Amino acid sequence: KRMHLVCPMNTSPHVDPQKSGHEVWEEFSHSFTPAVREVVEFAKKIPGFRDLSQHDQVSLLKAGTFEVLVVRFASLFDVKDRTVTFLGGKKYSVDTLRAMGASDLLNSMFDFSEKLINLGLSEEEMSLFTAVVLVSADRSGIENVNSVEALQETLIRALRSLITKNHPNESAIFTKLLLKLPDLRSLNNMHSEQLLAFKVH
Amino acid sequence: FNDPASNLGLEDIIRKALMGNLEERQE
Repeated sequence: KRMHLVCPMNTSPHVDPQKSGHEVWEEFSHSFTPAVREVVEFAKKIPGFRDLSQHDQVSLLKAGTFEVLVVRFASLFDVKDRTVTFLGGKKYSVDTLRAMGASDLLNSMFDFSEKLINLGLSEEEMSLFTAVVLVSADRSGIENVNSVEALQETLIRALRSLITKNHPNESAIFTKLLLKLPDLRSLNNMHSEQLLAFKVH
Repeated sequence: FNDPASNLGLEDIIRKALMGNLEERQE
């Protein structure tokens, strides 16, 4: 059976059947590495992030990179046309990706992207929200929970203040944004299950 | 298998990307 990689972090979902599993994995890794590096560069710019221990910086990034990428690449999911743009620039319809083996994760990603984009956040708001997504004290393996929690609270306060200032008549936006955090966790868990299944195969 | 980030090689990429910054701090 022909294998496809339906994650848009690939250049294309099509896999060269001549390539070994290792080569396919290497190519996939090569595709998403620049995006992961950008997440690390973003994290470094969050005031206070570099003051956390090295262990906690790595733990937060390991646990949260997928969620940050989902937020950053929400625009790859065109809800109106029901298409996904891969990193190679080509668009694929949901039906095509479904036929290639895409799971319910794809529909969940569409739902999330639609709701997030509909909030109409500015670049600054989206950036601060992304920082809140990354700095979560309840990630596994955090050594100094108090430090991460303190930074998380500072970022949440800053986000609330920015949203209140920019949208004085839309107080629900901040609540809606906080409710996106469990949605992202759920997507992260679904994605981890997919990765597990992929590795087992 | 319980750590998808490590399986993806993500931890290695993250550590390398953080490294320059962390070395600066140690100096």
